[in-house]
Amino acid sequence: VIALKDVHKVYGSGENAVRALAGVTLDLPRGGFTAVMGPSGSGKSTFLQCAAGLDRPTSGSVRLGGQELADLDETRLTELRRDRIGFVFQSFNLLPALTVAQNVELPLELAGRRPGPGAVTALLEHFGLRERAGHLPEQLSGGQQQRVAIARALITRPAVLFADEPTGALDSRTAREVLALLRDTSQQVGQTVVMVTHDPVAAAHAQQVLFLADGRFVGRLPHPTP
Amino acid sequence: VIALKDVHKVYGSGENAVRALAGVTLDLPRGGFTAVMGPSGSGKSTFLQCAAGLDRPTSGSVRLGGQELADLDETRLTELRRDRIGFVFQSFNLLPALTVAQNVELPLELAGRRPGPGAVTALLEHFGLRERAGHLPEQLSGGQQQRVAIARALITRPAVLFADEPTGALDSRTAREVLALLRDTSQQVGQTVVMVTHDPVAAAHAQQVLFLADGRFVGRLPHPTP
Ligand SMILES: Nc1ncnc2c1ncn2[C@@H]1O[C@H](COP(=O)(O)OP(=O)(O)OP(=O)(O)O)[C@@H](O)[C@H]1O
Ligand SMILES: Nc1ncnc2c1ncn2[C@@H]1O[C@H](COP(=O)(O)OP(=O)(O)OP(=O)(O)O)[C@@H](O)[C@H]1O
Ligand SMILES: [Mg+2]
Ligand SMILES: [Mg+2]
Repeated sequence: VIALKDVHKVYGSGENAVRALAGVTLDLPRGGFTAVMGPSGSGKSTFLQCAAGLDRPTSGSVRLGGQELADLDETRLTELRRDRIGFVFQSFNLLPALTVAQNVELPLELAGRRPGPGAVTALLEHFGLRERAGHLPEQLSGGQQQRVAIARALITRPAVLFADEPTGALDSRTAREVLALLRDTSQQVGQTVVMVTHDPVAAAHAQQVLFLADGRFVGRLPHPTP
Repeated sequence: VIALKDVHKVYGSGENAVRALAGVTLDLPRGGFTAVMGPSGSGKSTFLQCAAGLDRPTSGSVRLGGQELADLDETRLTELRRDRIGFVFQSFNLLPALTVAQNVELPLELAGRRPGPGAVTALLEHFGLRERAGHLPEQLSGGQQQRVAIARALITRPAVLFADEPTGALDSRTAREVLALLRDTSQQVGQTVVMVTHDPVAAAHAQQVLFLADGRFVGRLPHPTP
């Protein structure tokens, strides 16, 4: 359902050029839970952004559900992202002027869908944040904000969920609860999950681990030991 | 050098009140390297902010180097923070319009000090970021931004360094390099370091680990196993 072919991404130009992705070719089947690991600066966030259509590669092809993203104009790309993709950013990106509940509900609003009764509350309950529904992001701890960002990415039950360091700000117990939820949701609705992580505990929840170094994939570990 | 006495911090009021710190009493000697661990939402960031004079407790006393912080007006508190304290924030807080080098140099500028020749470059070199000195924060990966934030906190050789999750966005190898640097700098100049972390590898670099739960300290582990 995700197919990248010889994807390159270069930032800047001339002697200031940074080669963030240096030839990425990858096929990920529907319903899988894949972890991506690699050193700081190796291209993980860039890979996720290109795969999710949040950024355009410098060269190469990205297909999501068979659709070549380069064939979509900005409007249609925005619709595809809104309707079919969930994204957890490395720095959360919550809207500071919206409450926790409003932040979680926003993707549904943007997609013109009505939330099922109590859907937002149920998800917040799952993350231990129900009594904070009316608070603003700045009133929450780092780990609480991260959980709101994950809830927001899950509310639309997207076909593909991309998560950039979803447990980076969480203690080990909360991290395991969140990972179990990601894996269960994924199995129940056949959602494909691609998760970038530095955390071996997080990677152990995935079906396979791919290793990125200097902008290209250099290794694969099927069935990591839990 | 850091002394907290029955510190309470309550956010909001009435039925919306959140008791972030519920009676913290703590004495930390000069030159020590202390790690603070605890579940998400247990009060770690709040504790750090009160100890570093970035926030005022609701009640209780905070003394830094013998100085009762409640006796200082905002101007003198700002001077004390600027001249004697380094702080690494959980969300980095780099200035988006300044380059990496300008961000690192800023605390010296604000303190009216001249950087030693090549001091900024040497520190960036240490963090593997020398060739990015002229770039803006948004051009860096998450882990690279975190390293810039740590370099910025170290440039003034502060008497006390407070670090909130300094390795959260780093892969294990980069994390270990940064922790070794924190420990070495601390030993060489007798700097006191208080580090909040979820990462057992980070905590293992400290001389003692303190455990926070529900806004109070509940345990202590001297000499964690490396
Ligand atoms: N401005 C605020 N208004 C209301 N509540 C707040 C505010 N800032 C923090 N809190 C709450 O105080 C409690 C402690 O927050 P704190 O940020 O210190 O936790 P933490 O231990 O650093 O958590 P994490 O590991 O998730 O970063 C949390 O319940 C948090 O939601
Ligand atoms: N807008 C940009 N301009 C220039 N270089 C960039 C830009 N964005 C990212 N880079 C560079 O591209 C490389 C890959 O960045 P990326 O954010 O994908 O790394 P990462 O693997 O996610 O790292 P981390 O683990 O630290 O988050 C890095 O060297 C980074 O500095
Ligand atoms: Mg990243
Ligand atoms: Mg925190």
